[in-house]
Amino acid sequence: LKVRNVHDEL
Amino acid sequence: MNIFRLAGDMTHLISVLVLLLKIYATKSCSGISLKTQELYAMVFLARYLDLFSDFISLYNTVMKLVFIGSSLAIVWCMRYHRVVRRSYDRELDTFRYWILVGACFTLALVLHEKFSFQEVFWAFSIYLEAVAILPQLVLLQRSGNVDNLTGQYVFFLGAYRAFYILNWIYRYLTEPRFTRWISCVSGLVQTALYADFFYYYFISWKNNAKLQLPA
Repeated sequence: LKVRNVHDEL
Repeated sequence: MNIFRLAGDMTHLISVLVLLLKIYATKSCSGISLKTQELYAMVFLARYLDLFSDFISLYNTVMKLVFIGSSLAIVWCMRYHRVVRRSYDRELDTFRYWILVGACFTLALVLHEKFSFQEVFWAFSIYLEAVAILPQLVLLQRSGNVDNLTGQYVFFLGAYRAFYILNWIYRYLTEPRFTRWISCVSGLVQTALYADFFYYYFISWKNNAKLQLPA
């Protein structure tokens, strides 16, 4: 599963 | 999520609530820079483009909606609310912020994590937030005495990113591949811009005097 670089910070 | 980031988000939320309290309680926005509010609206709109595409947590989504909604509501209020708009310091709030917007967008086109629409706008929002407080700080210096709620608003707005710096240090130490240079460097610049405000805020708190920024 290619983990997309998701911004988890606000 | 760690305690530093939660403290940062809560401090940021408090700053928004203090500003809303000031505007609704006093029906006045004197001392508040509309340009900084507009820059923050741009920051949130550019940063939360993934609002509907990436679901991270209910907390994350709710906070994004709160920040976008409150920043737009404040801009609307300061521009169109027939009572509030009369107290806007139009002639003092003259910072030409389109230069900042242009410079940040150009920097984002050059320096980003990935060259995609969403990532360029994300980097743009990070750079823009670092300088978004400038019109407000200039307005505080020009308008001389600062009322308590405005001072507290700016204080909490500055403090939240300081908590985020602690969060980035913590994540760097605890997560193997954590590197967020864009956020970290921008966050340091952003917090540094508040340094003199924090100094004068501390002095006024220590002497229990009105907050005075030197012109």
